[in-house]
Amino acid sequence: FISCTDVVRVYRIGDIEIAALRGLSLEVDRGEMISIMGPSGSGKTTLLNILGGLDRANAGTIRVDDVSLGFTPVSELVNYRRRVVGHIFQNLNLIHTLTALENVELPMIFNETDRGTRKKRAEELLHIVDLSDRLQHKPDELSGGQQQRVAIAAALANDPPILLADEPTGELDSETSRIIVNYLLRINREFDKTIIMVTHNPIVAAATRRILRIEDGNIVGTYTPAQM
Amino acid sequence: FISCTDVVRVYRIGDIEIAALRGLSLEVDRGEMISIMGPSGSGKTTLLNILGGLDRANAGTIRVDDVSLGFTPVSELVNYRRRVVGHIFQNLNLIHTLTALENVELPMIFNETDRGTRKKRAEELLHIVDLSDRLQHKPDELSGGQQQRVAIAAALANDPPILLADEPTGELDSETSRIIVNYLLRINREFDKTIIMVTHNPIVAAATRRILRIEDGNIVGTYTPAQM
Ligand SMILES: Nc1ncnc2c1ncn2[C@@H]1O[C@H](COP(=O)(O)OP(=O)(O)OP(=O)(O)O)[C@@H](O)[C@H]1O
Ligand SMILES: Nc1ncnc2c1ncn2[C@@H]1O[C@H](COP(=O)(O)OP(=O)(O)OP(=O)(O)O)[C@@H](O)[C@H]1O
Ligand SMILES: [Mg+2]
Ligand SMILES: [Mg+2]
Repeated sequence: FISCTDVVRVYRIGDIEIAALRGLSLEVDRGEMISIMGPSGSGKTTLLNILGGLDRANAGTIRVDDVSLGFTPVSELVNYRRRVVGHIFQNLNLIHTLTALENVELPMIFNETDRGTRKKRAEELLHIVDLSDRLQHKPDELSGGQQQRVAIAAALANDPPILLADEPTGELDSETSRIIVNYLLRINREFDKTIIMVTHNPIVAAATRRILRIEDGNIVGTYTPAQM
Repeated sequence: FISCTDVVRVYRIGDIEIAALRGLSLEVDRGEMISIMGPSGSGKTTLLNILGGLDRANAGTIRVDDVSLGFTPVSELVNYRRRVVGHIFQNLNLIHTLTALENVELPMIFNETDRGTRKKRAEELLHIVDLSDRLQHKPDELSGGQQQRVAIAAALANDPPILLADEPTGELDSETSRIIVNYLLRINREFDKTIIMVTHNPIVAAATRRILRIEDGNIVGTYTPAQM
């Protein structure tokens, strides 16, 4: 369903080259939920950005369902990002001039969802992440963990078949982390969502059936929860 | 050394009041390193922002050494922030137009440190956080964890006697977290720094001798590492 073969991503800054991905290969089946762990700077966000259609690899092939990401025109990438993949960003990417509710509505506005449907859906998602009493608050009026939960709700707004979650529990206490991970597990099982989650927390990773280890831009190992 | 007595902080947004701190009291001795844990939205960042001279309480008394923070004129708060306290922010607060090196130099520029001294110190601190090979990179050219480490180095630039660390390892893998926490423990012991660290990670908290639990804007318990 998701297939990466020998993916390379090199960033160039002046004369310096940083090889973030060095011929990375992985496969994820439809309806699977996996975790990726690895040291800081090992290429996790880079990988998720490419899978999310926000960046392009320098070499290698990436297929998501019937979309070959390296060959897709920019106009079709926009459609891919709206309908196929939801992305919980490590740096949250909330719009600071919009309220929590408006941040969750925004992806649906781009998707041309009607007003009543999107407001109801946004309220529903913010309820799931326990922020029903903060709908009209802007990001600067929320704690770090509350902001992260708005970002999670926003990523789910268009009910995407694939979810890329880049450290979705980094700012959250254990109990709230558990609620979020349980929610992701539920939508994986009940709605057949494909979920790739990056995490530094082995307890969170152990909730998934397969954990990949990335180091220096390559997958170096696969683990089961028991091995965590 | 640090004393909070019945500290209240209420945020008002239109007609709504959010009571972030509800009569919180705590004491920290000079040279002590403590942790604070608590659920998302429980008041941890609010407390650190007040102790860091970035916000004011609505009621209560806060003394840090001989400075009474509620009565300090703004001009003296600026001096307090430059010389007395270093702050590792939860949202990092890096300047995106500056390189890693310049971000660490900036607090020293405000402190009027001479150029040669500050460049050397900045390089030294970025070496400690294992970023010697990334001095000229801007935050957008660094991973999430690399950015966090720049923020840590910046907080230490003026060698403050007090360090407020708001989730300093949230973006870091276990090994890098361990390096950072060991470094903080070392400066606490060798240089008598007073450190207050907020963390969601019980392993990180257990590195300190005293762990405070905060819930709904109050300290509700004190623990030892053994109890973690
Ligand atoms: N500028 C603000 N305006 C309004 N409310 C605020 C503001 N800053 C914080 N709050 C609210 O005050 C409460 C405490 O926030 P605080 O940031 O101190 O929590 P926290 O314990 O650091 O949480 P987290 O673990 O999520 O970072 C929260 O309900 C938050 O939404
Ligand atoms: N825009 C960019 N320009 C230059 N280098 C970059 C850029 N983005 C990432 N890098 C570099 O590529 C490498 C991989 O970065 P990436 O963000 O994928 O790491 P990561 O595994 O997500 O790390 P973390 O756990 O710290 O978030 C790092 O060395 C990083 O500094
Ligand atoms: Mg990352
Ligand atoms: Mg906080």
